[in-house]
Amino acid sequence: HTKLLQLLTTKPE
Amino acid sequence: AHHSAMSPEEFISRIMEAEPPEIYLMEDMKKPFTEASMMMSLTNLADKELVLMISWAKKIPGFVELSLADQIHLLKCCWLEILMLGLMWRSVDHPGKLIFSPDFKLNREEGQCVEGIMEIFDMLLAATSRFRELKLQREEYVCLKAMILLNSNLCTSSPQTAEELESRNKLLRLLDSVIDALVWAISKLGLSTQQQTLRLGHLTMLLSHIRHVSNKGMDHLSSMKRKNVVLVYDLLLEMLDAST
Repeated sequence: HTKLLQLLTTKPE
Repeated sequence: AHHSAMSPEEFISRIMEAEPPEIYLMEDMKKPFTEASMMMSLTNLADKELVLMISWAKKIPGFVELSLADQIHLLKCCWLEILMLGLMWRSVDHPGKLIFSPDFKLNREEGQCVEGIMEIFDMLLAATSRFRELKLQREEYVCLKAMILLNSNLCTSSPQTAEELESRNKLLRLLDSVIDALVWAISKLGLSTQQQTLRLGHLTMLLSHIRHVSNKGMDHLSSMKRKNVVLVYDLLLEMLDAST
């Protein structure tokens, strides 16, 4: 998992 | 509401709300800079800003409805242009200075300590002066930033599958919304119809300069990395590797 992908797929709080 | 059902006014207020917070470098600056220390400060700041840029993009109405592949591709294509436009906006009222963050401001001459960066600083300052002459408004600025993101790979990829085609069509409709929003923002300035058209042209033409400076900056950063002047890591490394 790349960091970009991780940031894009985490739901906003 | 879906962005296609939003008024330009609503769309702009949504992208104004998406604006990332002010970011501080929070480092003890030892002046005078060395080539390594200045590059380290610049890359540290860029890495922090990139994390905020991803959250910003996700708040642009319609962006997360694009395919994940498109979202990734768009961000990888335009990240340095977005950083540079933000820098220009922060610097617009400070002629001759580049306001990287409230605690990291540089004069043109300070670029002398990093090989090859003064040329880039000069291009950044020149584009900033153009925005100053045009008296760029905040509403216009947020539209231009969204335009950079959504326009960044329109001419470098062509959709093959049905899914790609669907995402491409969504992207085009989203660009329509951003252009409508920019036209609306310009229409609020009390200009004649002809002056409005000219302003739209001048503002969008500046985007090609930003693309040019970004390409120069990308070459510069990858050469600094190659020569081990600066250690590029984390999200910045991922984005840089994607573009070179």
